[in-house]
Amino acid sequence: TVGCVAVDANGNLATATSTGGLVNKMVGRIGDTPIIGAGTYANALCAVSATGRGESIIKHTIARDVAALMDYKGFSLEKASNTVITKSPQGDVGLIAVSADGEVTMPFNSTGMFRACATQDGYREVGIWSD
Amino acid sequence: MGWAIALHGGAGEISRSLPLDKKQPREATLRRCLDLGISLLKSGRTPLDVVELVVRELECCPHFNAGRGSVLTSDGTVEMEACIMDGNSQECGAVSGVSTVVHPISLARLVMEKTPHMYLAFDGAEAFARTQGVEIAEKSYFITPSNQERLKLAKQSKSSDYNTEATPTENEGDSHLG
Repeated sequence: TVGCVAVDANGNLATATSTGGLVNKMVGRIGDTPIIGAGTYANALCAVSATGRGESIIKHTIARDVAALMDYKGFSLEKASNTVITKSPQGDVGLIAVSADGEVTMPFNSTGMFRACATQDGYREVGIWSD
Repeated sequence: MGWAIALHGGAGEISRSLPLDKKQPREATLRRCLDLGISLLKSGRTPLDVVELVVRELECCPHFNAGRGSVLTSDGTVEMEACIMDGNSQECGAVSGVSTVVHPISLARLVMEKTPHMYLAFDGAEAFARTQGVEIAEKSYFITPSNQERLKLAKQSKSSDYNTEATPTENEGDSHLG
């Protein structure tokens, strides 16, 4: 799976996700991260793209939950994302997210996640594992 | 407040013993795509354009599981999915089960912008792609020798990824999720 989330200096947000799914999946299987609300979601608060085991991501509505925690509980992007990842099946899920305020986060509970990010203030990160 | 961008190339059982020939091209692609996204944001392109164009680049990389390099179904075929969403308008588009579209993410955006619907799948998505004149390729374009080998190994170990965790040795330290 690949994905990208972005916010411009005016707080406009967008997300995109694309995938081939799972090795040896059944023909006709739909069930990965590019399901709207499950692995891919954006509103006026944040943009999220998830990756990992699609069935877990759909059942737990990963991307929408991040937005909902920000909207209904007033969580920051980082707190909302970490909460969702912590409560998701361990080993199954990672996500990237940006907020309208220009925050960025990339938590995961799998062994690793191929990821990269940058912000206007000069922060830049490219990584695979947790360290 | 300021611009920000993040991108991923999948998550899962990625062993720390991942061979350099699998690690380096992926890191290089992540850096190149990050630079592309930064450049697009600095030039004033909309976030919707940015995420589409960055994902298009990732779909071209055979080392990631999307577009060219997508993993194979049990029949050895490719069935891709993509989704795009705009935060302000909450307009969105998605496709599933496409097998000849070079950039599924752009087809998803066309579903969002050119149809009254938000999700097309399989034959309907393929037919819509033809009406829009998007780039099409032979199915062999998407299938890499590496993914043929991964399918072979998965079948030999009777794993479907749903219930059997391949060890790092079995999958050469490569992720088989996401």
